[in-house]
Amino acid sequence: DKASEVHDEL
Amino acid sequence: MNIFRFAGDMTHLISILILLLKIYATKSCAGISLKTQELYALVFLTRYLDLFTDYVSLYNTVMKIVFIASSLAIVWCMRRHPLVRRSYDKDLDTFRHQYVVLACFVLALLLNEKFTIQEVFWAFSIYLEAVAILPQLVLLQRSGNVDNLTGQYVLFLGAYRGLYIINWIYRYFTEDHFTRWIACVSGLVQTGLYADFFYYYYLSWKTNTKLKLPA
Repeated sequence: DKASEVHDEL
Repeated sequence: MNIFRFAGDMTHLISILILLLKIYATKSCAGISLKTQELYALVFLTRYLDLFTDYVSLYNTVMKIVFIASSLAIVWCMRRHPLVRRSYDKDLDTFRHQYVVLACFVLALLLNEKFTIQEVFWAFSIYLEAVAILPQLVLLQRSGNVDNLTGQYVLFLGAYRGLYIINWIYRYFTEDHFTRWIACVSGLVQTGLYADFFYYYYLSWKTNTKLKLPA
């Protein structure tokens, strides 16, 4: 599930 | 992290350094929109709620702290510094930013990747960043003349957005399923807002004349 991934961009 | 993303972060950082340099060296914030700076501070504070919960890399953590600290420092200087605050063009900085904040928040409640506090605020910060430059562009347009450092500040901010788009295109082709569509659509809108400015910056560079935005 991509939505639960952390945001890796600033 | 690919080279475009890194170059984007660096141009973002350079734009902030240019702004800090302008304020520090000239003790003036003439031509700078306090509203845009307050929106950016709000953008960073709401986006980096994950600062203490999700660790990505030392690079990310340091950059997050730098962005939060520098944006708060700029707002503090423009509001509180005895010399700098005198040069603030309050009468030219008329954009109604409160409605924009409200609209972005409603949009974030409706359109988010997950209905959690962190994700709603993340989406809010993405939408808000897309339009946060508007008070600055309105101020530049109303004041007519744009000094060199202010022009370069906006130019580097625009370059940062452009490089992020190339970064997304690169990631789309090199990573299996990259689907940050909220960030991508907002990013396209945001970069579009700079198109006009870029055009006039190019004209002034080509003709070697002072940058002026038409009223």
